[in-house]
Amino acid sequence: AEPRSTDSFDLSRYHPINEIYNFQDMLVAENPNLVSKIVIGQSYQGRPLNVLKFSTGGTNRPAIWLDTGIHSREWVTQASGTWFAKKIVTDYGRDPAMTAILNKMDIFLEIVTNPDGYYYSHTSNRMWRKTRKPNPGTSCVGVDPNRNWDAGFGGAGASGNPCSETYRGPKAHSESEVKSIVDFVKAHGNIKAFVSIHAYSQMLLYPYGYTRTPAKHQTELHNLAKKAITDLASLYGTRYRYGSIINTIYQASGGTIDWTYEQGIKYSYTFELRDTGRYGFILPANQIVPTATETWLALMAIMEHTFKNPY
Amino acid sequence: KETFEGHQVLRIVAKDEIQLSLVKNLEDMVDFELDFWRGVTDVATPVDVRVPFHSLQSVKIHLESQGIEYSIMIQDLQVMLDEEQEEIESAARV
Repeated sequence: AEPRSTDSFDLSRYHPINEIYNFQDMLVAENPNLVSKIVIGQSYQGRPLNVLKFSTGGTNRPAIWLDTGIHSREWVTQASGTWFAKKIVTDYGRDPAMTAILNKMDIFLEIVTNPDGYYYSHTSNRMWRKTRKPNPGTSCVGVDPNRNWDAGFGGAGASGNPCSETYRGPKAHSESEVKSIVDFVKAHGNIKAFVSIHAYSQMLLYPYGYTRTPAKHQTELHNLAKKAITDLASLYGTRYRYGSIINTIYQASGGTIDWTYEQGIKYSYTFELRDTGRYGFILPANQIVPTATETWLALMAIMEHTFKNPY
Repeated sequence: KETFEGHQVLRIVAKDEIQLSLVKNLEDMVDFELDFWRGVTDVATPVDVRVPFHSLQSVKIHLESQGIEYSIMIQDLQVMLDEEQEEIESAARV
């Protein structure tokens, strides 16, 4: 039996893709003056790339972009994205900070950024990470959608082997799941913050990943990251590391937020959510809500900073 | 449906940069069919890697022969996946 409303949708468990799509449609139907659904493109296998738009009016307002699930097996991210969507509609008109943000800015949220991979991780291979487009000349399928962006593309920190989990793809933006976001961001032209959410290892990262050259706004990005992870830790004490991608984890070329930063979106961040305990990608469902709740505190720090520091 | 009976996830802790590069070399040993859940970053950060059953013994011997410390983070991945699937199905029934 499908839940009749988003209030009865169980945010504390993992859901297959059709249930997340139903949730999105219910949220739109329940909040016609705040939430709309934009289909920015299609996945390789023809699934819609749904983006929820939270807006109180205006035209092409400055905006904040959040995405989850670009790596399909990182299930806590799609589940957290669903929780974020409900949180935004619950808080608007109640929470002063969220109300102030939405009175002047729009929020875009793509929950299932890699739908083919997510469906496959539910039905065929729980460990699946990449897209599901076949690669010519090999039985190995898929491209790592976080190595396919035109930022240092082809450099060290990605693989040219289609069988690798970090295969960059035949050329930048070859994956429709990536190209659709590229086109949307370019067409919108007024996005001021871009947060791409992954799991796991509890980190908050900013550009660059493909080069050791510090980002022009490194100091501000670093200080904001520190504030964000401090707010996050205030709830359950979950400890995050933070810094530039290349200095904090490893060199990674063709990454999402290197591209968004080079598009002029100053507040570009990548999250790596829980876990560092013993579950890895198989994070128990009872950690979904705590993870989403603590992450929201960090996201609010980034969104409030963006709102208060227009550029 | 791909299953993962006997697959283990090892948490590898390199003592120094030399050991870290030895662990990094594992990435090129394609026959082991390793799946790095958490890649090689720095000495302070453990590396988590899923090892298929058929490679387990070889990988453990490889690590032990070089004095590289590891622990078993997940004893049998399929057991955890079965629990996760059961939880999804029971919650859906409710």
